[in-house]
Amino acid sequence: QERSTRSFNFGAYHPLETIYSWMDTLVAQYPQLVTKEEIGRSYENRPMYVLKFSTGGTKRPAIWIDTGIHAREWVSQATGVWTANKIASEYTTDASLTSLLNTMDIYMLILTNPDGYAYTHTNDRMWRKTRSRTSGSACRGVDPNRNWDAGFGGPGASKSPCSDSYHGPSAHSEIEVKNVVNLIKSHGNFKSFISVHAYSQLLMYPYGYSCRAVPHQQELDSIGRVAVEKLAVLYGTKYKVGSICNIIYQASGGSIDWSYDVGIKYSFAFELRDTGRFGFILPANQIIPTASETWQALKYIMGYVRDHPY
Amino acid sequence: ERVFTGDQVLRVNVRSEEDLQLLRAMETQEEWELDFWLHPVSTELPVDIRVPRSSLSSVKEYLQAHAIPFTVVIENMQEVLDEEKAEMEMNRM
Repeated sequence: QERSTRSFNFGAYHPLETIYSWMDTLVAQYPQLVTKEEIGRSYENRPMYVLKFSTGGTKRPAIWIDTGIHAREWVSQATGVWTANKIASEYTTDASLTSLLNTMDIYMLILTNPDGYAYTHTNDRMWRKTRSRTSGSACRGVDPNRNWDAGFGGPGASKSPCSDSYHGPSAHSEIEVKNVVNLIKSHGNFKSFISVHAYSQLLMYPYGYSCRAVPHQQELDSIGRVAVEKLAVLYGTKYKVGSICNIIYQASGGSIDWSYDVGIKYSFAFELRDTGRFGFILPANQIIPTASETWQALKYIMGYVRDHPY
Repeated sequence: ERVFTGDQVLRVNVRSEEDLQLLRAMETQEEWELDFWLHPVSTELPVDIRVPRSSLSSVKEYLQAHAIPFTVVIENMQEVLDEEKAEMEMNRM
């Protein structure tokens, strides 16, 4: 077992068990700041853990970050691990992060699709979906980012269980999605919802299920544009900014559309590197640069959320 | 464990609406078992497709027949995955 977060290799891809074990190390190292909470179990009965970063209080305004809802997008889970460590280790030394954590909590779900992630390590490196069974079909899995109650079953999602973008039998049918929905609803005070995917370098805001502008489109767009400027400072990585529908394609049942529609104004989705040269098999030596640049954007968004309460 | 020996990833830089339509038609060809990493959505974004070895010749012929230029970004996916796996094993040691 990893004995210290200092001996953990953040520049490597790790299996699920190693990441879960590392979470315990992080909690042990920063017990005043970090707790690990089980929010439920996956379809294959794996625990789903969120890391909660909190300096006290109850149900403070909070920021949600999830990584790896699509199993094969490995750099996003790896970025989640690096980011969690960054948050823990820079509290009290980074002024902006410290002031944020003095008033708000951060929740991080690093393995949002644990069954899918385990499956990418053991059976099919290119697996994207959950591993749930669909009655009457030999094909398994639902695209968990088409399964949210936001234009569910509309354009940009497939009704075929064999498709990689299968929306599932009903909204929130996937227990992995339902677990997050339950937590967000029962908490009731999330102010920002950030979902981290890979690849193709985009920073997006709602909607995906519709191409009409959301009421806060201008504000979200300007936040996004500054965030990607901050991100580009480190390595010049270029991001596009816009609504899901306008800069990728119409896609219904997505998580940030749901979060926005339940009142979480600052809802964003990242598509991290790369440019298409490696796709979902981004070399491990790019994990830390990817995570470092993403952190610049995340910090800006989180600071903005802190400074603009609603 | 699923292997990807000979699978390639092709990148298509879309030039026109006509290209887009032709690429969208490829999405419906189920027997090719294509895995679209980037879907054909606009002329501003490239399209990346993981093509199984068994469909490579058909897909390339289709693209060439319609004069749609493409490049191969990953020659053999399994080689890249083997490198990734070896690196992970080294890290674990």
